Amino acid sequence: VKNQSTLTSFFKKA
Amino acid sequence: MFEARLVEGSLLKKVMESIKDLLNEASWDCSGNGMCLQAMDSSHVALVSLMLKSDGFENYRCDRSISLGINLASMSKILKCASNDDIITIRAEDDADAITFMFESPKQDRVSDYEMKLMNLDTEHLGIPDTEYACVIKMPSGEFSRICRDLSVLGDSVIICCTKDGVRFSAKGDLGNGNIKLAQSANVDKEEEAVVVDMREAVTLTFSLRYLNFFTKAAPLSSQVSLSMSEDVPLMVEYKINDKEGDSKGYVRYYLAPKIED
Repeated sequence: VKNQSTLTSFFKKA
Repeated sequence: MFEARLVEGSLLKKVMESIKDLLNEASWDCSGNGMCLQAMDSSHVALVSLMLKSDGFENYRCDRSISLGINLASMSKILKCASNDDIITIRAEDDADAITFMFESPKQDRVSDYEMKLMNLDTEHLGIPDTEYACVIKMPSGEFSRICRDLSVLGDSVIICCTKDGVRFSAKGDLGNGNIKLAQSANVDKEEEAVVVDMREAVTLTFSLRYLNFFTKAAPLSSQVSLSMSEDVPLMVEYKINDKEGDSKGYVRYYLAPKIED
């Protein structure tokens, strides 16, 4: 089963 | 003072339609370069990054950089009051608490203006690294919309598998499964009808169809869409904003976090 990841785990706050 | 006049006003109407279902509110960051907007959806799964270049407007004046906090549903409703062939001018005074939209008919015999309140938004921006993607797929935007719509019949997710032979989109669910394979176009007369795969490495990723269907709302902006993918990084879906003459006025980019094994 695959789960939805979020963008904040890939992109850092600018 | 900020003022931007767009003769092909329908482009701004289409831009709003491409983001209003995904985002509730966002800031337009206006500078000498143009109008930019970056915002995530409320669940932080998808991000919109859009750019309207200053030289894409017939008149563009931005005395100092300003951030205009906008309720996007409200702006979309107001822009629906503009006819498709209207010229649209956006205006905001420095430190204003409102923005004005002016719509002029092509013959200038009907002029309307609407003032909308601005919002104070605490916006956080994400730094999106420049990425060399393993696969970049270009295809007709209508084809991508159809694939996302058709596969939604079967399941919530699509597996996109890109190899040198082409691209396969797959979905499965309680009622069964479906696959759509697109081959690279050998030779096409019209560039906008081509499927082109630029692949350095094969990639297979899984994404939510619900979000992809939101992204396809941008299809009226561009005859082509590009999907950029690398293993275990967010997908980038880009629609270029071109005017009737085909000149670039900017882009709408969507980023979507993949579905991954725990």
